[in-house]
Amino acid sequence: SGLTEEQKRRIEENRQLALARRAERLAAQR
Amino acid sequence: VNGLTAHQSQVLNLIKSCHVPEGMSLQDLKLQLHSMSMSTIKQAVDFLSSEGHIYSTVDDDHYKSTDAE
Repeated sequence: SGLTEEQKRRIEENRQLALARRAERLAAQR
Repeated sequence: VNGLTAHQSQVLNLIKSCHVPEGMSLQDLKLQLHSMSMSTIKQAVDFLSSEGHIYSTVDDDHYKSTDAE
């Protein structure tokens, strides 16, 4: 892909944060 | 169905359908959702992001879905 290592690292970091947020929201709904 | 409004679902589905590494830009969303204003799209993006459905990638104009892959 045309992404730099720094960009790939940032994307993966944001993905993990979003997954954690998603799990938090789902847990709160129960 | 999933607790999202029609607008939010439309935005999420488009982001999910995009498979480039940097994700979908707000401009791409606007191009495909002609009937939706940019402020409505941004509101949907903010909500989806706060709920962890999507996340920003290379900058705050590009988004990917956590449901993808």
